[in-house]
Amino acid sequence: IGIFGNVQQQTLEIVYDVAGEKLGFGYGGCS
Amino acid sequence: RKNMESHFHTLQLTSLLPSSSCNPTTKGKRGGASMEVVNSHGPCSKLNQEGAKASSMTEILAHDQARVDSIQARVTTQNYDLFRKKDKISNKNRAKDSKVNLPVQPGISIGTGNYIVTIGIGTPKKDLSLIFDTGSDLTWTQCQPCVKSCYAQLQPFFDPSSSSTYSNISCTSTACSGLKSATGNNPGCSSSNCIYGIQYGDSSFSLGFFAKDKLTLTPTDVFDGFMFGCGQNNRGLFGKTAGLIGLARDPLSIVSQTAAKFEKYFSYCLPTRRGTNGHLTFGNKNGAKSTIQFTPFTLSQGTSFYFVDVLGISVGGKALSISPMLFKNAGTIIDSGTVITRLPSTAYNNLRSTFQQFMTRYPRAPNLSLLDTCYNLSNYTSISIPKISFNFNGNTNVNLDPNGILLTNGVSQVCLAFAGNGDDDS
Repeated sequence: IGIFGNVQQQTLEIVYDVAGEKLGFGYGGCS
Repeated sequence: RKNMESHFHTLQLTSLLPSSSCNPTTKGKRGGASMEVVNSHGPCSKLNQEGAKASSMTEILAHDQARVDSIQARVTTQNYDLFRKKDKISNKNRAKDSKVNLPVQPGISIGTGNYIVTIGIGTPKKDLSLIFDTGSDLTWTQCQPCVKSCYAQLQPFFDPSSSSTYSNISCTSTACSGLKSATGNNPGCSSSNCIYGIQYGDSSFSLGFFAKDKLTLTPTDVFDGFMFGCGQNNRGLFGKTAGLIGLARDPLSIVSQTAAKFEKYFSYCLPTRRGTNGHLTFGNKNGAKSTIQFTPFTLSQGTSFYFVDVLGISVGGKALSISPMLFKNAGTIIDSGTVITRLPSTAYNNLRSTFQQFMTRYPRAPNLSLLDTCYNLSNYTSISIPKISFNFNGNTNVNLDPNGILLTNGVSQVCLAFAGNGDDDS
């Protein structure tokens, strides 16, 4: 399997809507 | 010029280098059940101070490969079991499965490129800094009296006898039975107390009482009866943390145990080794930002990992010529504990060659462990690198931050932060 690792996740806002079965990406999550 | 701005990052090299000072600007300002996340190797990590020997980048990448190997083995093993049970395996796959080397150790490796979050357990609450892991389920911490063994941690060990709300969980409880799926191991029983054991792919392990106590995320987000591991025998690559917080999908994960309030919704931002202001936030109190793009999870694959569908990758505005089926055949998970993104071999080779074409002006440097596209940027203060974006199912395009494209081991060894798997689909 491929793995999207934590270096690539840096500074992104990563949203886990587990009940809604979806993953979100946004920018500037650490600002 | 417009093309350059659209498809390239032009940046100061210093923006990729670790910082030696911690200067958070938004600490405490974020709403909801939000906690600070720090990079264990970054300037804001207390675990990275007080004379602690820092891991080298080579060590971090070696441990990262151990984690990836164990994730691959865990997924392969589960698929292998599913195939055997359902007997629907094709002859082609049957031949492949016969070559699978099952891991000596179950579970996944901890790795050392970790992020840390602090939670409170007990009454009165004790703050515990735990490894932040979306790839495992059970939350555990080292507990006194450390009957067998504990590794050195920065904070005092959690002492159950000092908490008025602590209790051990009975062997006969449903929760105790649930440890099998959360840890991969059958629970034990000692004097009617449920015993958990979790072993990771690098031989790290934790074993102790399965217990419950009050969990405090923030002063207004407090959960009675939170179930966690109270470790009496712990060894491995946990650094100086107090244990691990499991953010995967099993009913015993913190995500499931707080579902009544947070509805299995959480978000985070992982800071760079230079930056600060990382967070882990439970719930959707403020509503999702309209700028968030969503891609569906593929949650039916028998593990607690979070699977997503990658459809394509662009480098410098150029869509790589890769069939979406390549990604679909292999599958992709998102994992907070793996450092470097792993791609199917063919996809990585394509990404690497395209990236190199855009970087010919810069002198090359030796490989850094599993990273094979490195540059010596000693003579540069400003660089221009191609943007890399991922296209996920749901028309979701994600442009990576420059820190997600290059990993630095000093200015003389700046490397493309991707690696390939050994095979496209096994």
